[in-house]
Amino acid sequence: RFFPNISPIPPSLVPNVTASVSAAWDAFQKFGNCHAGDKVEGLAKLKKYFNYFGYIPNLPSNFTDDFDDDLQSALRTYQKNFNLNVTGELDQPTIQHLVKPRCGNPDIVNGTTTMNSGKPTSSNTSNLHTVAH
Amino acid sequence: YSTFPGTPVWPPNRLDLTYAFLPENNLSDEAKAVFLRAFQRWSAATPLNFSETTSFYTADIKIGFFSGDHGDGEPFDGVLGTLAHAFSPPSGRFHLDADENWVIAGDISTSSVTTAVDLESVAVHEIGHLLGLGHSSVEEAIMFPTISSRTKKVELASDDVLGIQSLYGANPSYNGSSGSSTPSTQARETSAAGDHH
Repeated sequence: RFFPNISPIPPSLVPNVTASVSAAWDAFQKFGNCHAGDKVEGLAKLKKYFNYFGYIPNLPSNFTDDFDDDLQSALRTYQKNFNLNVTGELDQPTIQHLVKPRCGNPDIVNGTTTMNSGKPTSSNTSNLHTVAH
Repeated sequence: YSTFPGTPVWPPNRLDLTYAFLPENNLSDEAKAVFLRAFQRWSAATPLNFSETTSFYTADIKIGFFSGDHGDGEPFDGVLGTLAHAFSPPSGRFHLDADENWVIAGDISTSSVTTAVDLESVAVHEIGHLLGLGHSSVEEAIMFPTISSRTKKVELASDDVLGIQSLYGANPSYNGSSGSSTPSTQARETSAAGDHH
């Protein structure tokens, strides 16, 4: 559907469109503040999301709804890549970012990334140390 | 910025690239012009040139709008979610989700439609992939993976320019502003308009 500008968008589309926003990833909204050890219905879909974009490298035959180590690791990497606080939890800032529209290309290809999570941190780079006198 | 594993690029003897639209999409000239502007933003910064051809199957870059499963193993998911995807060089495949509410002109920030997506913004991003760039963590960069609806982001950031010039070198006439260094025809139009004013 193409719209040459905003005004010609048929008003009848608006309510339908609003309803369909939830069709893609809006279900992630219900995972607010769940963390490692939890089991929440639908987390398997979130794992598939992370698998699709390269954060969980191997596709298990059957994703579970457990908040396991794989999911926590994926969350940490995702949060680092998107400049979020690295909590390893499904906090609100992370969820708000997860539901944003995005490019379908993976962030991590073949397990490697040069986004933030692939960059060295200040703790493992050589720094110039100075002492005040 | 990042590149794909192995850093694939278009070879030095293929810097003049052709692009074509899937004939079945029957795009309007106005929609095609959006892609032209997107290509110009990258050619302004690099030695790459892009020209449209009507021969879809021989074009270097093949642009198509598809719904759902379209045969490449990466099905689209309807309104929002994933908007588009593109393949690394020299594949040239550039696919967009036909179910999105693509806006091709006007001030998208004033839209009352919450799912309106700016086509040029997405096109500039995907062309970055077609040329060999991966995703960036720099939020201002075109190659940042997410874009909010009703948002326009089309200017290359310094991170994008550094990335693409690391792959292809710089356009000698590039002046650091992707919006003002488009090809000479546009520069002449600007000049003529200024004279008239």
